[in-house]
Amino acid sequence: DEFVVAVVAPMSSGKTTILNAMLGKALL
Amino acid sequence: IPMKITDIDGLEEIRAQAIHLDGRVSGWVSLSDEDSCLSDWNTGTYTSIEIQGDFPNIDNHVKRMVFLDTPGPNNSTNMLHGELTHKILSENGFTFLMFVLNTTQFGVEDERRLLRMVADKLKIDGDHSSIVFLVNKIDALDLERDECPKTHVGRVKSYLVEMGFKTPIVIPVMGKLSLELRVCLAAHKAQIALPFSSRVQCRIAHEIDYVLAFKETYGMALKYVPSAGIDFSPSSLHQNTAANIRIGDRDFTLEEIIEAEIITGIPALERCLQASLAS
Repeated sequence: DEFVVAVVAPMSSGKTTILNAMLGKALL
Repeated sequence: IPMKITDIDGLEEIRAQAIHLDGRVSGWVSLSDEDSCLSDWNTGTYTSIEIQGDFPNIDNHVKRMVFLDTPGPNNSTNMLHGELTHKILSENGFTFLMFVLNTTQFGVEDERRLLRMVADKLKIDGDHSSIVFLVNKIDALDLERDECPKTHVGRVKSYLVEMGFKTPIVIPVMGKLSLELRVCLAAHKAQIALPFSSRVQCRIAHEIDYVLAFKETYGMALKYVPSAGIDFSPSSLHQNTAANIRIGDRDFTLEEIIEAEIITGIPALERCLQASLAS
């Protein structure tokens, strides 16, 4: 069973950095 | 291109695969700090990327958390991005929505257009409880010139209510600092050198000093986040919080780094997501 979180943001909002922070690594 | 990122508890590597326009799948490739194929895939002839890794602070014992990362729509660069986001929203392929706002570009037209798209979608669904708004780069405010995080969050909430969102949950975050602190903590744990140049380390040290100097002010803005439960007593999390971490030319205790990390708001976001997943 999946809990799907859609991540929506305008450009330059830093959303990828937030996902990287949650992963703990700058890989995305 | 859209990325589907699946949290798999205990997975030691982070791996990715690309789905080609004709349906071919690249096969799993392990991502490393030195070499990432993601940028090549993002500019090539692929329709989507799948990633699997362990989000260490999110527990999947009830359901598996999956992030659907949509490309940032921006009218001036690529209209297709907006269409893709619209498609993902209209296909109902999600249970929760995380909207990232930028403190430094609050209220700009691209953001407003995207908020309108989401508000219209939620108007149809009638469900406003499964969305969280992140106010990223909250550390860009100049607190020494009386710019206040709590006031800014209040302003964002009023703006969102005007846009049609009922009682929006707003979390002020500092994504970049959180990532850097977590990389420092991981390096400390692994007893390896910090993967930052001395110049970057000095900048990080300066930012830690700044957020710690204003921790009560930042804490006020985080106080009303549901299930965040912010407290500044991280000693229960680590056995030896008195241990020192050297960043740039400064020595910080582990406790100070963890305090700063809590202030970044990312732990509050993780608790909020975890609570939504569990409910």
